[in-house]
Amino acid sequence: PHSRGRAVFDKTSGFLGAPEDAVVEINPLLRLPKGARRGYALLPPLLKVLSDQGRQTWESEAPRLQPDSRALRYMKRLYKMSATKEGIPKAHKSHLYNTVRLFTPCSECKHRHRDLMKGDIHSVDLLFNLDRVTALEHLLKSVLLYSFDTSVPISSSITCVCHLSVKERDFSSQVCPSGSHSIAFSLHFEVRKRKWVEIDVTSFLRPLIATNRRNIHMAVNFTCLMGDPQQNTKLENPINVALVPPSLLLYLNDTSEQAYHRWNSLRHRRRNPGRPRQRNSPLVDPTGDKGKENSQGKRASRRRR
Amino acid sequence: DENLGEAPATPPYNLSEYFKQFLFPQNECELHNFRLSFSQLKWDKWIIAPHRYSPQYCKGDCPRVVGHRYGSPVHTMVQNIIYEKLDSSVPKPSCVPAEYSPLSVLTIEPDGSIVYKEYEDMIATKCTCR
Repeated sequence: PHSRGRAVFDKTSGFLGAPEDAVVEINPLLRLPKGARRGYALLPPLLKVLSDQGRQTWESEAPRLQPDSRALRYMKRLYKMSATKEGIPKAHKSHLYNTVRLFTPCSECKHRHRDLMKGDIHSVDLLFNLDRVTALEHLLKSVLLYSFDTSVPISSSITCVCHLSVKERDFSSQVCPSGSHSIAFSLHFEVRKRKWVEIDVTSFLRPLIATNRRNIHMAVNFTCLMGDPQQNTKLENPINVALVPPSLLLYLNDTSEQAYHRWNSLRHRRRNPGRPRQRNSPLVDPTGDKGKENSQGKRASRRRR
Repeated sequence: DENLGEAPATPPYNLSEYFKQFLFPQNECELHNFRLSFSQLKWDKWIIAPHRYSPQYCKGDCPRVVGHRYGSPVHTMVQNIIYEKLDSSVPKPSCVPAEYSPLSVLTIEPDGSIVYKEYEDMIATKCTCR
């Protein structure tokens, strides 16, 4: 019920939401009333395991597409940075996302026009299918993730000019007319050990994702040269930046009940701070205590002066 | 204990020990470790991380006086009294989780995309009697 535009019961963002290819035959006694399903996406697959029929279909689960190995490596690294060994989200994280989705392009058409004077021009058509993003997952940030081929030496300084455009335009929305569907930018970076580059395309993709676009079709043109114009190093030696088509990373805030809401636990901790409440000050605002303390401190110092 | 010359027919009754069995039951309500591997459930093909999951569980007897120790509401004690004194068909309080911690999971979706998601209330961290 959380999938956009569809009322499919088992296609949810809940834990154990797959394998959805398995036939679901839940004992009528175990079925939840319709109104209760919305917040209980965890239950159907758990019920499948518990029911006798579920056990059989569980074992004959349909095979699923295997992800790209580079993408898998990146997400494993993200997992290690985000969670402890026991799998508990790390407490020091200040971000608001509780979901990160990585999509590899469905199809791409590569056009390469080699021009040694101007650098390596690499044009790629990318199609991303965002069916797995549910209506309750709100976009916070979107990133194109590139990896370099191994021929680029580490600590190389690279300057790229990029042009990003959406292939199809959506004129269906009367309320929000289509904004800019192409952007051009230049970026400069140093090649590090892991050779990943993340390009923030949030402002570019947000209007498309907000209008529930299932398929994002874009063209990306990259022209990259080694060197840094700000350091007055000569731009030369064209490099093949994107042998591997980029992946699309979406940082999302899942607002469904089963997702972990970090701000909820922070608010709970602030309400029970463990330190005594100051007598002469108003109640500490859980969302703005830092600002109030600063302003009170400033007033106190002004009085002293 | 005034007849010092005679040996007592029965050993002196230790009231402290007698009452302890009520206040501090032997198998008291507490958190127990339980760890499972997703391969046991044959979910390891689509759950990449973590490899193991420790949901934990609560088990044990609830004392008659719960209040402060387990953070139980007063109703728990009332239900205990009802069970003992009035109607034994009313269930006595049970040892259940009171607090949970979340779990981060990395999974492969059917379309081959990869998702990192943080789920709430996946690991029991504290028990209570309710």
